[in-house]
Amino acid sequence: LERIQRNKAAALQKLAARHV
Amino acid sequence: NAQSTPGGGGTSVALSTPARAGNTGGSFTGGVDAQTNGLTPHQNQVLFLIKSCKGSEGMGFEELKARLQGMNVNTIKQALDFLSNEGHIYSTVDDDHYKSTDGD
Repeated sequence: LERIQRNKAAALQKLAARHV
Repeated sequence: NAQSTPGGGGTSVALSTPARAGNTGGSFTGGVDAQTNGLTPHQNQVLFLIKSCKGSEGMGFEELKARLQGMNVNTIKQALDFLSNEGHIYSTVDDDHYKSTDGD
């Protein structure tokens, strides 16, 4: 579960970085 | 690679939520919303399916494959790869399960 949260956080960061 | 300059505010891409949420069976017949976000139709199809899955584990690769009959397995994998690189999806319990970032 911790892994899921981490992956999600990483993905959200990527997404944010793409859409500045 | 590109450093993002902060402070621009969030002009995020408006992800169109198709109004066909109840329609689970159908195959995408091209159309306008297959071209949103600059994704290929295949990538969009994969993303759409993953979005439509509300389970905590997301959608498994086997299920994706089953729902995307006719789509090459490698194509699906490439789409998954691309989408996770872009941050649209992330893997959950294992590398075969994916969930969408803008689901919740």
